[in-house]
Amino acid sequence: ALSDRLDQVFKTLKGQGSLSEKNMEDALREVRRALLEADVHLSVVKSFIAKVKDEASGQKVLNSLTPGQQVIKVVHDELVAIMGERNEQLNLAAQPPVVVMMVGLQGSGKTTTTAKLAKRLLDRHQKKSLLASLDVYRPAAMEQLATVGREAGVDVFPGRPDADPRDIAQQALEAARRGGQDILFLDTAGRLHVDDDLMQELEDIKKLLDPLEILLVADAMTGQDAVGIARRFNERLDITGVILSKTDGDARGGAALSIRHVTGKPIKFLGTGETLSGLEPFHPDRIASRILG
Amino acid sequence: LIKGRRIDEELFEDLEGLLITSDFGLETSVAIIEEVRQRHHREMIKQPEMLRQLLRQVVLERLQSSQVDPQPWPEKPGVILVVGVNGVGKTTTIGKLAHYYRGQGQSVMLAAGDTFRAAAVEQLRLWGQRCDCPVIAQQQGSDSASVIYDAHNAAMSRGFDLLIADTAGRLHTKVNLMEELKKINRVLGRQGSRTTHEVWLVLDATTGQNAHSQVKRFHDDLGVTGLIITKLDGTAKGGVVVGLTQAFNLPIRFIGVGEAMEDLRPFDPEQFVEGFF
Ligand SMILES: Nc1nc2c(ncn2[C@@H]2O[C@H](COP(=O)(O)OP(=O)(O)OP(=O)(O)O)[C@@H](O)[C@H]2O)c(=O)[nH]1
Ligand SMILES: Nc1nc2c(ncn2[C@@H]2O[C@H](COP(=O)(O)OP(=O)(O)OP(=O)(O)O)[C@@H](O)[C@H]2O)c(=O)[nH]1
Ligand SMILES: [Mg+2]
Ligand SMILES: [Mg+2]
Repeated sequence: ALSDRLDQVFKTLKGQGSLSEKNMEDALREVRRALLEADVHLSVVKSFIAKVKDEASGQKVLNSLTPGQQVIKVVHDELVAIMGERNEQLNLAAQPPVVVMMVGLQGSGKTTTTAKLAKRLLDRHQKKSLLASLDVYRPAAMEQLATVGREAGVDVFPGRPDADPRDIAQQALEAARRGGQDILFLDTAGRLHVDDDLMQELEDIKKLLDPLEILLVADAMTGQDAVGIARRFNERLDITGVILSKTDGDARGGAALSIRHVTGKPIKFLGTGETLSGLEPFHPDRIASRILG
Repeated sequence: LIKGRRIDEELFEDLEGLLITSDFGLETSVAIIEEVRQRHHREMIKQPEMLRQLLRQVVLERLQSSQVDPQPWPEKPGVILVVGVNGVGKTTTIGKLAHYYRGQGQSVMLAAGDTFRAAAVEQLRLWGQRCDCPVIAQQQGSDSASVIYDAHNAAMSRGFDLLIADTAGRLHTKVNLMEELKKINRVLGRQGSRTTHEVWLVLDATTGQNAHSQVKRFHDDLGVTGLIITKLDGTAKGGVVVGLTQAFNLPIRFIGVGEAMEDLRPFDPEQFVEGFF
């Protein structure tokens, strides 16, 4: 683990003097290695290390910590600071129905997460949701949302795969108004951030429905591509938040740091399982520890 | 990146950065660049273009060492068990594989072994319709191993050439879910005189270094016989597979390059390497 590697670097330094240029170089090399192994993007690692170097250099070695622990503390604190506040809630401050749009790459967990969020809002805040699938492409996508919506105890708009997603979205909004629902969730089809037509489709839907939240659902095991993906979705849609899915595995989750770094948008929730209860508010300190490994 | 530059330490560093940002992973990137550095010395390479060729060659050799030509199915029906973590593209890939083998004149049956996820059976049924392949299924919540067992019996008695079994996505760290797959493996292994079936692990090209943990666990638990890399039509290059093929000596059977039935290609190491450089 990083702590062991750093203790190795500093084994001659215990309890004396300060963290010097030389032993900082070696220590930072280990931190760089840990972050890259955790899938943090190379450019993000470089900028992060530069920051940590400033923070840590010249610090007096504390008696209560080994130098290795001290470096970890600086790195950990810096990670947490970048990751942002814990538990930023969904923004629901508008006339109902508030529109929440779920976007992201194929298979990232949008449909499942939509139902999880709706269930959470119902159970904890007594907010009623209407779910609408705009996925006219994937076989049985609408059936999937209908099933998980039913499981979550919320209504699902009956869309059809031969319709245009823009029309379905507008009809669903009408239905949510008539039905008096607090929130309308739009579950969109997975798409590549470089598919211009499909990204345009999202822009069109945004323009038509003016969602208060546009949430990027990203897989915790995403590698270096996380930067490119997040940047594209953010540039075209100005996303309002991120949900990191499948954090119940052993992926280090460096994508979280990359995404946060390149978009500046808050990570609001973590997907923690396949069932509808598998959703937790974002914990920056827990994710930071996991990335460091 | 290489054009018009002199071959120096800075160039090697930039090349290493290129590998890292293509998900090769730190360890593999360093090892590849070290090999390039050594061979460029020995072979006295002066032109940058020759360096690009050398880099391509070094990566290609690592991929080719684990590639073996696919063999005809040892028995009838051939059986492919498709496994992998959640959302990587197993069900879609099965639809594509069915189309591919039908195109070669084989009769294909599908087993709806994902008895857990919402609308998983419906999704596979629709794929079955597209290539005119029967889908054996039971209702949601039934036992996956029993569905696959029934499908295997049906494929044998009806003389099908190939049975492809879908399974629910699962994270490799979930012991009870991996036990379910081991049970399916045993069930397939004991039927008739069959002792060999393919176990193909599907990996998403956007996955980073966690692919190592996925392959290790699935391989330790099941004996993986092939890999499929999906979503290579995106911007992710799937560089992690270079380190994987080295570490586990597993062949890559196919790649997925889109969401339609035809978007499947047999793995070609040369084309794959082209995608990087
Ligand atoms: N273990 C785990 N699995 C998850 C989590 N979130 C989603 N999944 C699973 O991931 C797979 C994909 O989820 P979907 O909700 O279908 O993903 P999607 O983004 O809607 O997929 P597309 O619509 O095809 O783009 C399913 O097997 C889900 O059960 C999570 O937090 N943990
Ligand atoms: N762009 C692209 N999308 C793909 C590819 N393969 C699969 N997909 C998409 O990825 C998403 C998930 O595919 P599935 O086949 O449902 O994945 P799965 O592994 O069966 O998912 P679970 O059963 O939930 O674990 C769907 O939206 C597919 O259309 C590919 O090669 N390229
Ligand atoms: Mg979906
Ligand atoms: Mg599936």
